[in-house]
Amino acid sequence: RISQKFTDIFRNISGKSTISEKNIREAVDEIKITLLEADVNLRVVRRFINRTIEEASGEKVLKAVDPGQQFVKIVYDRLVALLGDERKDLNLKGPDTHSVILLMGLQGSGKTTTSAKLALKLKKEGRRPILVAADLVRPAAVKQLQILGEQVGVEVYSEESKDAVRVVKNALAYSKKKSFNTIIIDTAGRLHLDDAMMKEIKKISDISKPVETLFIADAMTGQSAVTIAKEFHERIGISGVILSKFDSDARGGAAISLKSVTGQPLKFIGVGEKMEDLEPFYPERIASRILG
Amino acid sequence: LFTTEKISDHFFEDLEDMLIESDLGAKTSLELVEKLRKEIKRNTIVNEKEFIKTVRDYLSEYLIVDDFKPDENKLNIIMILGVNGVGKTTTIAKLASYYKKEFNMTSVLSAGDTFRAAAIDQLIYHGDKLNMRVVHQQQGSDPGSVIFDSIDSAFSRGEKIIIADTAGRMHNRDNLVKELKKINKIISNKVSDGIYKKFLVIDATTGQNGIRQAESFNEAVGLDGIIMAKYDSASKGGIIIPICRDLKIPVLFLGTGEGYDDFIKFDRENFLNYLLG
Ligand SMILES: Nc1nc2c(ncn2[C@@H]2O[C@H](COP(=O)(O)OP(=O)(O)OP(=O)(O)O)[C@@H](O)[C@H]2O)c(=O)[nH]1
Ligand SMILES: Nc1nc2c(ncn2[C@@H]2O[C@H](COP(=O)(O)OP(=O)(O)OP(=O)(O)O)[C@@H](O)[C@H]2O)c(=O)[nH]1
Ligand SMILES: [Mg+2]
Ligand SMILES: [Mg+2]
Repeated sequence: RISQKFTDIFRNISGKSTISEKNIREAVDEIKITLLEADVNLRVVRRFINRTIEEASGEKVLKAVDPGQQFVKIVYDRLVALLGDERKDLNLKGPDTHSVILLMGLQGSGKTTTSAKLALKLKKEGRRPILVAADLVRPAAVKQLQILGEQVGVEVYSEESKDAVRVVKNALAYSKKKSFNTIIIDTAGRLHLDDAMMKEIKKISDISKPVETLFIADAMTGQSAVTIAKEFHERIGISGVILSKFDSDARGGAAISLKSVTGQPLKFIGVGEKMEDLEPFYPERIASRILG
Repeated sequence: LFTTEKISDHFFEDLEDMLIESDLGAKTSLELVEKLRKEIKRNTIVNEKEFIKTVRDYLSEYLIVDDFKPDENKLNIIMILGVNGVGKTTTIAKLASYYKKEFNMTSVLSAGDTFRAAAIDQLIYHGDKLNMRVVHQQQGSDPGSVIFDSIDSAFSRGEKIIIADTAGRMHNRDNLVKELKKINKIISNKVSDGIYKKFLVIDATTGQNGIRQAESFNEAVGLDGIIMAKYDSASKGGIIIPICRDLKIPVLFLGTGEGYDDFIKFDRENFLNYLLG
């Protein structure tokens, strides 16, 4: 749809006349609205736009036979470049040592489901994963993980306890004894505004020394994605992002906000409730979805 | 006293930014700012105080707020629906607690999410804590049949309120929407002389997709109200504004945390105060 809008804006420009500043401005306004309606954060949109204008005012568009299409291409390419990252595989240590993957995020973002999905994926790849039920707050959270663990055939470490840090400590000791090489820790949903809960996850991170601290974010998150991710990144440190519920029809602009504010790679997307519904993150796919 | 020169473009830009960053959406924010520019041109706004008041008035007008008090003389069934993870199950517990505290009415909780792992356990936990009965079958059973049973058993025991949980579902999954329609039909047919309400739960951190959710579910089964959970997050929950304005569905409550008391009736003034900083 945005390519049609650009075609309309540049419709009356033939190969020999030049594109006016007005055309560029109109096109830029269209991108701005498209990105905002796709839930990309306003400040991120601004930065993106400013850099795009420079390129759009350049030779390529001005001399193009179809400036509208050229414009779309520039925007699309820039989004892909922004989203892309070579580090998008899980950064795990070798199979004869321990790798801890810590999952964190807001309430209901998909952590428990995603931790089981990751366990299944890693098991299929020949690793020996164990799931740690470190959400001791939500009713039936441990049971939920146990059921999912059973579904994917991965052991779940859990304890009758209210102390998540203690459970993680014991889980690490247990995992070493039993030679699991990948320890996936599911944690309670929390707000960055909750000091006690942020302290808890900081402690969990300190004692487990994860190779991956994954922020699980809901694909439908709006403008506040930036504030949230920034806090988690500054206080705990995010090594990667997983965007869940991408099977919704949310445009997923939060992906851009998250990447741009943390600088960390988007690793996977969740595309459903089943354990197989985890896919690698492809920037091209996300970029075209954001552009609608 | 200010004139159109005094209200700089900067002023409009700042307002537009604030509305967009509160998730009102680009379209709604721009429309509002355009309306204000026209008012300024017509000199109907003469000072800053009036400007702020006008913004508030417009936003207030967009909001539709309502209340629902169960009828003590009838069977009231409330179906709670929404996409995955927004806070439906927790909201049911809060709603049941609210009706107990405010009107001394006890609810029967219907475990209509027969799909997700430990969904039934989660609701049973709440039922225990609240001392309210939970009607459930085993995982994987037909949600329509659970709700059917809940209505029968509540009716035979003279219970007045049933709050039915449903599985989270994406509004763009046809088979899931079909299932919801089926459940809706079962309830409508069975509660012909009772009161039947359908409340959508949305997450306050949701962006523009919130409108899509409300629109699709409204089209599928018809919505009587919206409850916005997780209002205690960093989000201003501005998405409720285009939902109310465009779809004419009232907002009823806000969820402000994970406890039963973290539940308040939607208050227009407080909401706007917080939104406009
Ligand atoms: N459609 C869809 N649903 C998902 C996806 N990931 C998770 N869900 C669903 O989203 C809901 C919440 O998932 P959970 O895994 O419980 O989320 P959580 O982050 O662990 O929640 P808390 O522990 O309460 O913070 C459940 O209904 C899941 O089945 C996804 O990729 N697509
Ligand atoms: N901070 C905060 N968390 C909430 C609120 N409402 C619900 N939650 C949390 O959000 C998470 C998901 O809540 P649920 O009630 O399981 O959500 P749901 O819509 O039933 O999820 P599914 O059944 O999986 O689709 C839980 O961790 C809740 O404690 C709220 O108002 N504020
Ligand atoms: Mg969880
Ligand atoms: Mg639920």
